[in-house]
Amino acid sequence: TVGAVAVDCAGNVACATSTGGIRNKMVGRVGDSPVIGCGGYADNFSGAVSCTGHGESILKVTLARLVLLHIEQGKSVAKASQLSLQHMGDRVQGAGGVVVVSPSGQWAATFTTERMAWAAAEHDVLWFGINPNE
Amino acid sequence: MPAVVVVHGGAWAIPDERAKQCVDGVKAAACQGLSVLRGGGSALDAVEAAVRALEDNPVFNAGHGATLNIDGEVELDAIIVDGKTLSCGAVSSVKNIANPVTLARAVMDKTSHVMLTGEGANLFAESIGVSSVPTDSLVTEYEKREWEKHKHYVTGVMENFNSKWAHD
Repeated sequence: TVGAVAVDCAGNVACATSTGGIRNKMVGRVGDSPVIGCGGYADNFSGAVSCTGHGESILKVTLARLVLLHIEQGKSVAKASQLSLQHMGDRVQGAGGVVVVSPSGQWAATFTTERMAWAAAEHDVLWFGINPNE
Repeated sequence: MPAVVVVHGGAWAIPDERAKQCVDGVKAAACQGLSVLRGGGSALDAVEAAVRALEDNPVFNAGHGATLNIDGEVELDAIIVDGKTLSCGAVSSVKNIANPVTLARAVMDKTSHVMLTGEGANLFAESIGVSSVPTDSLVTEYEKREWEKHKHYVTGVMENFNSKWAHD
């Protein structure tokens, strides 16, 4: 799965997610990626999220919308991401990752799997990582 | 207001031999998205461009690096959401489309619906001039080898679900 979130100079946010699914999946199986609020969501009120990980778990906790709910309740984008992924692990034993951006330009790349390749571009700075806590 | 693009290339147990390719790919995609913003594009344009770059990179499980289902076919899913208007477009189980994210955006821009699936999504693609591509062009030799290996596993996909090796 791949995904992106962005905020433009007008404070508008957007997200996109795309996937080939899971290897050897049943014909017709659809995971979280194309489901609104699960594989991705964006709202200028709170931010934009793109998700990756175990699709059925992400669907069960509506992960993208859950991250934005925490932001709406006052959490930072990083804390909202951590809490949401922790909730998914606790409730349905699923692992995954998210990239998040707020309308003010705060961003986070958080995951509970072994690795997730991510990159963030802002101004003239490119941030990137693949291992936890990079 | 700062313009920012953040991308991911999938969360899983990425093996060491693929790590550099994955990092290089997400860096290039993030830069692609930011260049769209710098050129006056919207956040929506930027995420589409960034995800297209990732779909075109066979290192990632999307577009040209897609996994195969149990029948050895490609079935792709994608979504795009505009935070300004809450407009959304999505496709699921679409076959042999190189850039499903752009097809998802077309669903958003050209129809009154949110999601098209399967044969309907492919028919819509054809109707707006998005041509399908051969399965072989979307599947890498690495994926063919992995698919062959995993289809002989005693455990099926359901048993592997939620393991570090098997997820989207």
